[in-house]
Amino acid sequence: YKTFPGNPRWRNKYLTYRIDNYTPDLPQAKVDEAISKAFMVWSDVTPLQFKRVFRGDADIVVAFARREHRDGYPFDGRGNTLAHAFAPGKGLGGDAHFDEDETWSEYNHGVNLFLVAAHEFGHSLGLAHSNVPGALMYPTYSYVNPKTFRLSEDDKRGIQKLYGRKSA
Amino acid sequence: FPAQLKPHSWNSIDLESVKTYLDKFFPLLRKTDSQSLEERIKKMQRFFHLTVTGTLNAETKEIMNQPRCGVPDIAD
Repeated sequence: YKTFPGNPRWRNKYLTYRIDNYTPDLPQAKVDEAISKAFMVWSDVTPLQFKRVFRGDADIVVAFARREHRDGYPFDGRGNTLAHAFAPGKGLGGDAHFDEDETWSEYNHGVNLFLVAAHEFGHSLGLAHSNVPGALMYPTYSYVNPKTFRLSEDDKRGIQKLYGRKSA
Repeated sequence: FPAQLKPHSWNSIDLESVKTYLDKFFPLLRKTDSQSLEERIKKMQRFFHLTVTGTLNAETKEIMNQPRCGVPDIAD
């Protein structure tokens, strides 16, 4: 696992997130569920807790966008880059953006939103890319069944290095 | 010796795409950094546990074509 230079992380264990907009590819309830489950991947193994807010400031803002979307890192149409996120910090820090030119899906046809969101939230919490194949923080996308998804030990060590273990 | 690999022996599209990929995901951290394209490809091949050749071979192209996250692989 790797963290970002300077090990940026959130000082507060209670983090807020806001879903800024939705993809037409999925029912809104399915997007809400995928995002909530993606956060649970990390809250299940650390003291972190995530609360959704519907307006105002949020530590992590989730948004769907295409091409240039005012953060200086334009998306590139269908395929290639699927999403990106920013390391913990103010403003854009922690925010996760998903390329609306992909076809987002609940299963394996298209790009699985839960898997990509869980990866991007790893960045939102301070993890950089891992070069361990099979790790959630490995840079390239590969589908696994969300129902049988397990966080790798490499990812678990990384996030617990930043935030500690979940108390029993 | 060693003889420098002549990039022009790749077609220009390959060359352009590999430079774009390396600039995006394995950026030179300082403008003053100067690394040959071969060295930069080797760094990428090491990261992805590929055979380290410094050339744009099939398995390297395959990785470059996979859908992926937009955050660089070198955490800067």
